[in-house]
Amino acid sequence: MNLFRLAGDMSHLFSIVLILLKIYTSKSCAGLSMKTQELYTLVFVTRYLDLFYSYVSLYNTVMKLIFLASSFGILWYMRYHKQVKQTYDREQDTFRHYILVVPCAVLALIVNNELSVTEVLWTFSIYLEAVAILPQLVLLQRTKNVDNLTGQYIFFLGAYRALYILNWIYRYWTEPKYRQYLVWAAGLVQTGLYADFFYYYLKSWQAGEKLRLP
Amino acid sequence: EDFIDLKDEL
Repeated sequence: MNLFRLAGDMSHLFSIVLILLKIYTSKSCAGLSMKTQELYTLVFVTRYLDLFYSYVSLYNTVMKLIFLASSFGILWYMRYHKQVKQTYDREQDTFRHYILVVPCAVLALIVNNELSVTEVLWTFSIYLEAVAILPQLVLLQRTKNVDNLTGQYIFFLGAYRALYILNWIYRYWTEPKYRQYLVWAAGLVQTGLYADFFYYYLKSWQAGEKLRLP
Repeated sequence: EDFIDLKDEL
C-alpha cells in the first residue's frame, strides 16, 4: 500500500470521526443530510459484501467494518437519538434517493466487469459513491449555514477522493496489471463534484472566515 | 481477468 492510499483512507476515516464528533458533542445533526448518510450506508453494504467471501488483509477487513459500523451509527443518531433527531433539517433535506439509486443501478447492470450479482452490486456501489454527496451539497446550498465541522467533513471527504486519484496514478505506473477504468471514471466524477465546494471552502479559509456559500 | 485483485482498495 502506498502513502497516497493510506492518506486517502485516513482522510475518509477522519471525515467520519468528525461527523460523529459533531453529533456527539453538540447533540445536533443540523446541516447534515440524512439522504447522503443513507446512500453512503448503501454504498458500504453493497461494496463490502465481499467480507463474506474474500480476504485481502487485516487492515482492509478492519476498515470495512469501521466504515459499516460508523455509517449505521450516524444513521442511528440521526433517526433515533432523542435530542439529535430533533435537529435534523427534514424540510430542507428533500433530495430523492431514487434519482441517484435507479440510474446507478441501471448503469451498473450495463457497464460492469462481469455480469454476476456480487460484481454488479460492487459496481453499483462505485457509481453510487460518486454521487452520494449530492444531497449533502444541495442541503448546504439551501441552508447556507455551514458550521465548521460540517465544512471540514465535506473537505476531508473530497480530500479522500483526490488522494485516491494520486494513488491510482501511482499504482498505474508501478503495477503493470493495474487498470480500472470504471473506478477511475467514477472517482473523477466524484472528485469533480467537490470542485465547487473546495473553491468556496478555500476562499473562506483564506479570508479567515466561516464557510459561506453564495 | 485482472480486475479481481483490484478489489484490494476500500
